[in-house]
Amino acid sequence: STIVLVFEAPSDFEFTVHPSQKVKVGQRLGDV
Amino acid sequence: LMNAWTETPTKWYPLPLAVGALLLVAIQYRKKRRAQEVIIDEEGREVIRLKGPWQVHVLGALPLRNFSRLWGYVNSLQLPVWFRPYGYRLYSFAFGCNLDEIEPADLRTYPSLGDFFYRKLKSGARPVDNAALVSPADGTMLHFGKVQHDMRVEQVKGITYHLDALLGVERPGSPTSVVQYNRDMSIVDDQEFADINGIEYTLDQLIGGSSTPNSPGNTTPTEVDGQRPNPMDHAAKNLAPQKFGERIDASVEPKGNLQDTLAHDTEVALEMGVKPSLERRGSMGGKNVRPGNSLFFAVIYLAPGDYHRFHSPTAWVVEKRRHFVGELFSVSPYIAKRLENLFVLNERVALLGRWKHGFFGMVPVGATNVGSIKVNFDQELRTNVRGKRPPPGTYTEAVYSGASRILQGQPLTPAEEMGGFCLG
Repeated sequence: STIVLVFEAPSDFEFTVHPSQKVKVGQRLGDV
Repeated sequence: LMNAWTETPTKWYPLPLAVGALLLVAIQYRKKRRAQEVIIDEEGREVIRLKGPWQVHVLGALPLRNFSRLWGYVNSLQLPVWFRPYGYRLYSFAFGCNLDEIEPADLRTYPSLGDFFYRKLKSGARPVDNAALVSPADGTMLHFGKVQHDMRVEQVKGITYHLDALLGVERPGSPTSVVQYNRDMSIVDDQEFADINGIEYTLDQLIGGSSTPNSPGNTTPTEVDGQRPNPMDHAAKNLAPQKFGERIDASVEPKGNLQDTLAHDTEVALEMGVKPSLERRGSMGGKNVRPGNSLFFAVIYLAPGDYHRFHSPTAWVVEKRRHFVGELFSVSPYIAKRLENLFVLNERVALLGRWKHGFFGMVPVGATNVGSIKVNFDQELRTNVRGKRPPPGTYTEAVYSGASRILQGQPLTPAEEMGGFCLG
């Protein structure tokens, strides 16, 4: 199964993860 | 033969110009034909079809939805109590589950593999970061980035699909356009069309405005036992049973008493940094983003051993859900790299709403082994069910305006449990 997030954010929004990284619920994905 | 192979002299000579030209024409023709494989419907939208190498077409020929339901049935069978700890430990060893964090910890209490698969985590097992966006699930980040200007989202590097196809297209205009949409898709017959029109709903009423339906004898719902009245109950009753392409008001499970609910809603409103009278722009697909904003996407893959409930990735309000009944291909990275339009072919539930920066959408996508998607606050939702399949791209829409009067949707705090994926 997969979850796709699509969202509007300020253009300077930055993801703090990298592709193929394992993530857990509540872990930071990105911030403005 | 050996002599001929070894002793025949190789004689090179130039091809005539015409042959080279023909070759170029053939290559161009092939390219053009491939480009034309993107079929556009009468409204200018891409028609989603199965595209990919031969393995993908073999998969497409299999009855994956039936497999999925059979898989679900098999895994719902109760296992002998003595076998459960051994069986679940073996499964955990094979798929890398961490048994130290599950609740309840006693493996004998999970009657079937399906129940174990949908296990809960101990309170505090997942600390929540204070970031704008947190992970909604345990899994692997497959891909993320910015949605390009032509509204195409990257599935994997080099393979894209259209945002409209993923989230559904919002038809502009009047209530007629909503019903007309159904008629165009040949899903709702004339009688049902008349029934819907006979109630004389306006679009605002139908998608969650504040006024009540305009039908004779209608009464305004009143508050009973702390449960918030749903002004669209009447609409929901008249539109039942659900038909594909219809828009109904979902019945939302109340969260405790009214005081708790208000406290919860206020918490979300404060997290979102807004007053209860929310600005309602930018919540319908995010095409009109605010100045200085962009659209972003992120794809998280949940492997079979991962915890399979999903949580809210931020403080937001879910205004509606769109249920797309589709295929149930595997969504493993192997298939995602090969099957174009995978996420818009598969059965999925698009939860659309808004957060402090504008539009926010979360789309749980089903797969062969996990075809059932649950949303805790939506008791109407039924996924991976038998029956006639609607045309690709159509969806059933439900609005959650009755869930919170102050926020006009289902408010969610960061990391609040929203639902999950079940086997089959």
